[in-house]
Amino acid sequence: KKKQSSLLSFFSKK
Amino acid sequence: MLEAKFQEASLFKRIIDGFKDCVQLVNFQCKEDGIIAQAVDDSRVLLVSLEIGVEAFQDYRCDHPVTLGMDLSSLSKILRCGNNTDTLTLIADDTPDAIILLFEDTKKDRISEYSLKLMDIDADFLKIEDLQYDTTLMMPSAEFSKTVRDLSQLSDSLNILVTKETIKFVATGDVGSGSVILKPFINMENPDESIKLDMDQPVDLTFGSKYLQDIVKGSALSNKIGIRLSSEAPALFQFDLSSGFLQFFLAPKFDD
Repeated sequence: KKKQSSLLSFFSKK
Repeated sequence: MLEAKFQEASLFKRIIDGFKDCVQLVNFQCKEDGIIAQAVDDSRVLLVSLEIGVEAFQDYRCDHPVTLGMDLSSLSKILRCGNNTDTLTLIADDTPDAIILLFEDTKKDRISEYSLKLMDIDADFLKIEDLQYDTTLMMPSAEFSKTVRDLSQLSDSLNILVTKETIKFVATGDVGSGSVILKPFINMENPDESIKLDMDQPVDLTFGSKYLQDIVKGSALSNKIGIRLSSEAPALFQFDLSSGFLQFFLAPKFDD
């Protein structure tokens, strides 16, 4: 089963 | 003062229609060199990045940088009031409470003017690093759109596999499964129909179908879609404008 990843694990908040 | 005139209202309509279903509140940052916007969907899985360069406008003037916070569902209602072939001018002063949308039908001397109240939107702005991609793909947007819509009926996940000579889309669901295989080719007579593949590393990635279905709504903006895939970063789906682009960054699904 695959789990949806979040953008926040790749991009930082400016 | 901002005065940004589109030769045809349909361009701005298509831009907004391209992402209004995945994000609702958006800050449009208007500067001397054009308009940019970035917004992330509520689930933090899909990021939209828009850039409209000055060349995409018939006339463009922005003396002072200004941020216009808009509710896209309200904006969309107003955009439906103009005809596609009308010119559309966006007008705002330097500290605006509202934006004026002016539609002009030059043949009939018909002018319609709407005002949309602006919002103070506190949105995260994500810093997008220069990402390294394993595979770059360019294909007709209509073909990508059909593939996504067809396969999404079968599963809430869509698998994209790219090897040296093959691009494969796969959906496996409870009722059955489907796959679409494409090969790169060049159409000399109609270059937009070509499929170009530039692969450094093979990829095998899984994405949520619902997000891909949001992304393909941008297809009205361009005959082509650029897709950049990486095993370790969000995928980038891009529709080019005559000057600028509409980009979607989509976080993949990974093994639990």
